[in-house]
Amino acid sequence: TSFLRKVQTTQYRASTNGGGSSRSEGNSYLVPGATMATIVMLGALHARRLYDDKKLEEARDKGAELEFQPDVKATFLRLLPLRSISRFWGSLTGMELPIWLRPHVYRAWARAFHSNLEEAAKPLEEYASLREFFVRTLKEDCRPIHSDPCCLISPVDGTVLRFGELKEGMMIEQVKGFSYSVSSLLGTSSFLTVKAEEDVQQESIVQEKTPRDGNKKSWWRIALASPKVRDPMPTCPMKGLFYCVLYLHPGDYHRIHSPVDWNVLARRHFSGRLFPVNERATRTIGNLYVENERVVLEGRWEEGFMAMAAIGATNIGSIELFIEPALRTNRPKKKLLHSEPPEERIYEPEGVGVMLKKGDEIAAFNMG
Amino acid sequence: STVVLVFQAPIPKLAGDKSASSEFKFSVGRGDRIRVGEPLGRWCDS
Repeated sequence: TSFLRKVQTTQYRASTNGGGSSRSEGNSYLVPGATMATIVMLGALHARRLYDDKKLEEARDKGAELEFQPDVKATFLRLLPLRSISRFWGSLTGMELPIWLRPHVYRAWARAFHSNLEEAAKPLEEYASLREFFVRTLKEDCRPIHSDPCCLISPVDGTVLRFGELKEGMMIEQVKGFSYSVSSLLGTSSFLTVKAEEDVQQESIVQEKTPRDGNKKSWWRIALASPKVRDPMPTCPMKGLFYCVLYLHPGDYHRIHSPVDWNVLARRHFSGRLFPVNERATRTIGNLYVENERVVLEGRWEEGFMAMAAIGATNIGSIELFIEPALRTNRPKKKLLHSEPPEERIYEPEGVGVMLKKGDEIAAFNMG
Repeated sequence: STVVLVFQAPIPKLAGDKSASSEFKFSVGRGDRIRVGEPLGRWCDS
């Protein structure tokens, strides 16, 4: 309004002065004009996004399954230093806030992301920073563990994106039209891969080099290969193998618990990118979970193999592991390549590892 | 953030019965909200 008023005033002055100062007045339009254009452009983009989201929502309500559609914005994301941005965000949100300001900031966060503040274990004033508030613990009994001994519980608060049984090919569907292999998610040195390869060797009774030897060479091939050739063992299904993908919204409780009683035998840290992992990103960015920074825990439970991959996202790339507090993720990289081999640790004593009970806290997603 | 679970779960005792589905059943649906401690799935106790 002030801009329009200014335009009217200037036009009036120009007309009364006979147009002599039109050039200098013309320059004064540039800044507000550019601001106006930017606001209009951002408004248009936001309106278009809302329109797209509405269309998608309508399609989903009609039962249509959303398909993978790579777009330019996703390509643009690859150029951004998302790891550095996330670290900066972590430092910013790690700054101690004045006590009087804390409840206001945390309530605003809770309003924006639908967090339940009543479940927080401590009064809001006691969380020194937003980062600390983000990984807050909950009051006792807020998350009762289901009493059925024959059930596998959810390790996190979140939304179920995908689940099912792993069939031949061992592929997990990211979204309709795009899948990734389990071995590229967990690592080629996964016990799952090794066991499957051993099964193949036993069946064919052919003497080959050991799987571990092969794995040392193949990590980079898997990281750089196109999705079609990522699966190194497409012909070896393991029966009774299931998967479940759970997405945590920014306002959710961000600690990870043990889904069953199990022994964690190994940990693998994949230093990767930090793309967003929201619903839109799953539709537009290929290999999202395979490329992002993640920590994989592997072990055994009473029914066999168990693995859990905690996958970071933009601004939430700092994964804290309570069974290994020294582990640090999203650290500055010296190499430019994103496809480094994972850093692996076998927990002692070998074959036993770290024993966890159902419901035990294992890890947390931190800002940074 | 995202968590992916990969796990083995009980399978039918009948060897060679390829038509039988696994005994483990998920108790959630796609898009469901779930919280820590709530069952993701269960199997029959042998």
